[in-house]
Amino acid sequence: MKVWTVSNQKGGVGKTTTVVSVGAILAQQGQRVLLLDLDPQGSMTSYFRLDPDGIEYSVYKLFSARAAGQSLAALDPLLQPTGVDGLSLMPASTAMATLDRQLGARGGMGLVIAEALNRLSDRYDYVLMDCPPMLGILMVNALAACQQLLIPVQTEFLALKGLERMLHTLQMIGRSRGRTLDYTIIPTFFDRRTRASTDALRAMRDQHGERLWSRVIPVDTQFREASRAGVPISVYNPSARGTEAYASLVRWLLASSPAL
Amino acid sequence: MKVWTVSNQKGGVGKTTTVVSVGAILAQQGQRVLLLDLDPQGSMTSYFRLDPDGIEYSVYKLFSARAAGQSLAALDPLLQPTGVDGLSLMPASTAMATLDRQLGARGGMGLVIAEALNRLSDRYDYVLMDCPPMLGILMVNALAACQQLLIPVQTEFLALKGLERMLHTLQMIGRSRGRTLDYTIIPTFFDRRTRASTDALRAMRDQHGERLWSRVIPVDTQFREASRAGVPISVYNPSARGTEAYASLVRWLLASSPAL
Ligand SMILES: Nc1ncnc2c1ncn2[C@@H]1O[C@H](COP(=O)(O)OP(=O)(O)OP(=O)(O)O)[C@@H](O)[C@H]1O
Ligand SMILES: Nc1ncnc2c1ncn2[C@@H]1O[C@H](COP(=O)(O)OP(=O)(O)OP(=O)(O)O)[C@@H](O)[C@H]1O
Ligand SMILES: [Mg+2]
Ligand SMILES: [Mg+2]
Repeated sequence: MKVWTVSNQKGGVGKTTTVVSVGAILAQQGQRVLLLDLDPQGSMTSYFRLDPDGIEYSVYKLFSARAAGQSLAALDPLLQPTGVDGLSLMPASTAMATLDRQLGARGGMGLVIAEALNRLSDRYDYVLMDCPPMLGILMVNALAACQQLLIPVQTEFLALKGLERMLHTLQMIGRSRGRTLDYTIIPTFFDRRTRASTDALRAMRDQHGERLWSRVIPVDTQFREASRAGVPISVYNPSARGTEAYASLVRWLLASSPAL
Repeated sequence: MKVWTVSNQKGGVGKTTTVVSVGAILAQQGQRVLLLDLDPQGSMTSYFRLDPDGIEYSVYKLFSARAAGQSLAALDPLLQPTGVDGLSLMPASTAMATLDRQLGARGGMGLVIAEALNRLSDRYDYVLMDCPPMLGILMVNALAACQQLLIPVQTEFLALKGLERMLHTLQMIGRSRGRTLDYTIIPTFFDRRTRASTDALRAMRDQHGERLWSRVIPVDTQFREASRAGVPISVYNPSARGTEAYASLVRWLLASSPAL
């Protein structure tokens, strides 16, 4: 089972879009895929028309059980269908917004997700985790549980600063865990008509070349249309530019992680 | 002195862009404008080419002084030029990321910004505050200090859910302060080619009509070009569609807040 986390402290950079798109393409290729929504705002959960405000069985259950010194008898109630064959979702609950306040000071809550995924390792081929745009116990869990990290970064001037900050954060977390995390930068919202995009991409290549995916996710209005329809873009429009780009990312990920 | 806060818990919805654009247009019209960057990620600070990592005199100083039971002798060192005449910036510092942890449990830290602005009330005509995409002591301060709240919301399906959540948060904060806050919803990233945008706008009108600005901020690649150049869009390209739209918002704001 391969476990990938998609994370960036910056908001609105394409994290949820990346998890939904990559996950759906893998599922359409016949893989068994599980998506985890670790964002208390539950964008991915809402994407698939579940309600993070009203949800009983969510990622939150894993933490509340652990905090009470228990382990959930079965994880099945937490695994929801998405309408796409082979694509399951462990949804978020808005209750997760209280986790840092509840558990931040406690130790021993950093591997809750890792241990849950361990129990599911014979049921799925790929697990993808969507993170909120902030540090905290959920991001720490996501980083501890994954083998590979994807960092979507917008191709624009200000996003480069945010990337530096994200990498600095990763170093700190890595040092405290005694391991460095393997990561790949995914340039998003690329608009070849703007110098802002092309300049930012060039800067990314200069400063982060060895960790940068060789292609980009272009701006594509089909993403918004797909989210309005509640289906991944690869289902909504298999020949959309955005679908093509994420399909190319999936090929690259499959090719570059044989050892995992 | 009019004080406006721009806030939304959701990331990447156009908060910083709204503060920079509205502030610049007012300054270009001859008003004395102060922008406050309350986001520990300091996007607005970086926009104007200051470094939130390296900054000594920032919004953070107001809180550290108050926490030490002191008041800053003078606020002048906190007021930075932006390159636009009549437009000043009180920058953010990444140190602000620690404020909730440091001060969250303490009382009496909710009016730090309000009291600082009180001291500046004869020096500026308009103050605009840019907020981070999260609840916390900085957002509470921003809401306590403002007379008017602008909530930028993307015209797309998932953003409507985030808006409900934001309004619920406002109600809770309003109740605890014993006053309700006046707010206006600003539809952003409008793309008339997509049904997602037009449907979302219609839903906003149906559900929030009386609080909704009557126009929209359209998608415009000139925003990214302006941010690459480090100047507001109204300076970069006075005839850009995005400039026109924010100019129209400024007219509406000036017309609808005579009593403030
Ligand atoms: N390549 C793209 N072209 C056009 N729109 C896009 C693209 N990628 C994502 N979007 C849209 O941009 C918005 C933000 O994307 P998304 O929700 O994936 O970002 P995020 O990083 O998960 O945000 P958050 O930090 O709030 O969780 C969504 O409306 C999405 O549909
Ligand atoms: N109308 C628009 N058309 C095209 N691009 C836009 C528009 N408004 C904002 N942008 C761009 O979208 C990105 C996000 O905008 P912005 O930084 O203002 O959002 P934000 O809500 O402040 O984000 P955060 O939650 O991270 O603080 C920026 O790159 C900005 O230049
Ligand atoms: Mg997201
Ligand atoms: Mg911002």
